[in-house]
Amino acid sequence: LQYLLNTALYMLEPWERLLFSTLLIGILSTAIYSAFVFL
Amino acid sequence: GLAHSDSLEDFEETPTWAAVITVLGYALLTALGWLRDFLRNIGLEDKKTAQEPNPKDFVPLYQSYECFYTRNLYTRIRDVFNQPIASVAGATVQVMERLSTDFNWTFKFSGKKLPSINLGSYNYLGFAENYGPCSDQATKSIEKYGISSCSTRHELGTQHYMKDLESLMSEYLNVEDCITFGMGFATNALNIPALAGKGDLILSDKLNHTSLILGARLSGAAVYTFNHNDIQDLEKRLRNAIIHGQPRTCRPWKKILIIVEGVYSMEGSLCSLPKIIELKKKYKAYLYVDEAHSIGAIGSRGRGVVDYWNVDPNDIDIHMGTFTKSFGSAGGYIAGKKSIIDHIRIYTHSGCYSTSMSAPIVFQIISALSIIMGRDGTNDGQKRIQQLACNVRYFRRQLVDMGFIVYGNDNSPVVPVMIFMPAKIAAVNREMLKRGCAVVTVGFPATLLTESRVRFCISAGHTKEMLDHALKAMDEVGDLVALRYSKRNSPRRWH
Amino acid sequence: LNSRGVWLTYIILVFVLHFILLSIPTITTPVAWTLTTTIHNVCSFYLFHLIKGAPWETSDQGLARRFTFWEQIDNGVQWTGTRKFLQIVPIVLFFIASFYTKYDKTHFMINMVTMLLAVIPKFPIFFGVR
Repeated sequence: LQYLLNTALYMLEPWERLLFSTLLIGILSTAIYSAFVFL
Repeated sequence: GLAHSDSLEDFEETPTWAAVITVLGYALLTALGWLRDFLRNIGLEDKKTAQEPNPKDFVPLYQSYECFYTRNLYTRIRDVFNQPIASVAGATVQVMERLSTDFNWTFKFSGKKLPSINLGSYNYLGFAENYGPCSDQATKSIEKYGISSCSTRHELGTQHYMKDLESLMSEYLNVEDCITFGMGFATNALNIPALAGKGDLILSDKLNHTSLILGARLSGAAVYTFNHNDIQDLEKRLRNAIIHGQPRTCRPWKKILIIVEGVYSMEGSLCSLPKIIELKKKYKAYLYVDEAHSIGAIGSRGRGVVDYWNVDPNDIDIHMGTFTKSFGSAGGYIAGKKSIIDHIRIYTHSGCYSTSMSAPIVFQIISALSIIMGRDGTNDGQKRIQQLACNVRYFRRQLVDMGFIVYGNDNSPVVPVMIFMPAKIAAVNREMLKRGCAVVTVGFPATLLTESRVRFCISAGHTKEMLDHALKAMDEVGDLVALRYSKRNSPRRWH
Repeated sequence: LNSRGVWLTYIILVFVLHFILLSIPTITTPVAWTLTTTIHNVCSFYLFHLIKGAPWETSDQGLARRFTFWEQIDNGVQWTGTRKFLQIVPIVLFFIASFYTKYDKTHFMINMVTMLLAVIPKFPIFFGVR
């Protein structure tokens, strides 16, 4: 609930929440991958 | 008393991280709003807003961009706004439950009524009831006078009960004369143009109500705003206005009118009236005090901020107020010197555009006023005023001690508790309603982007059990939604 | 834009944009900075200098409809804190991008052009110019 409230996803429809969370996880995982490759 | 009451006023700063997360939330909602508009424009999503099947060259009613916010932010949480009620808006209220299967584009009534403690609407002295002496008087007056005169005062004239109300009101306020109108908003919007005009200057508090802003704009006078309750800023603008005069021609202003409110209903703050009166005397300006939220609710005898600050009513040129919040009725009044009121009687826009006040409305006010003034032989009025003061201080103290950021003056019957994030506007409202409390949550554009809040309106009709129930609910919701932003260890500031 | 935390959020959003670009494995650091600068400047130009009016119903009887976002900031008063801040960000981004691209000519031209696109319309002389 805190994640939904602080990111304002609480106001969105389920498919929008899924879209945003997927994007977020995608960005974080590529960032971790890149950091890993880079380091 | 000045130092005393200023120290009672408090606006704890927004925590920076809360402000940042709030703005990021709005940025995310805007980005997704653009995505939704894009999907609607390419036809992937059907448009549920009202369509205008006008021919091509017709000017659209609304610029589609102006409805962006309504379409993509407001609609998502509008189940918590404008909720219909199925009872009198008294200390408790029956909220009609609405269900939506398409994310608040359309609603259906489930038929259920949710009994709730009414912390959302203004009913400061608890006169908003459908039983008791006030409603009896109102009912009787319908039998005698009917519902409405169906015309304006300038056309059909003034009913004698209007004169009774106006003389009672001027006695209550301890001023020479008073005139009343059928609508609070119109009392400002349609009378300021009768008081100021071209070549005049209006100095308006930045957080003044929309009706004051509209009235000032309609008047054609120059309007400068000063920071909310900032006496230094007001004095600086007064000095500049007098030194530089009117723009371009530099002619002196014909008159300068300072417009402030007694209690600011969104901030819960009181205006520093003695200092403002000092300034108006020093610079020979006129003073207009809108006591919409303070008349009946503030002051030891319920006469508003004039009573609270113990100033001379004749130091204020225009007393304005409404009958909506403390008298359980509707309408507004303007009071002051007889010469000014006579001028308004002739030149008010309301006298020729809006119908006279309805009889039951007037008799509700007259009986409520009589009770407050103790004319009914009881001290019920005084008891209500004391009860409201106790409820307010009790409720505020508990919220402060729970670690919430509570804005405004400790004696103000409007209690804003900060929630900041847009999603929490809906979450707090829904969770409180589940717990049997009907509250009003307010967000942008009625407040600053980063200052959404839940605004409790305390009433003399609330019993201690009701307040404790509401506080317990707020305590739970405060944990669930994480609203304890105050950095000060509680009890942090209570005297 | 004067509210507390808005400027910090603006900077955070720029860095989040850069972070997203940087996390794409095939994009090198110089390209990431040039893309960050370019995307920021184009969005800034569109948001502040093309869109007119307000995304909500204002109570000013349609007065704001004729003004761009940039012209509405602080009711048109020039050189306020917010305006200076929004004017400086593209310039700082330009310097950072130039530094990280080791002053490569191509990157320099791209960054320069987009920086001018974001900065020139913000001059007071262009107030109300269409």
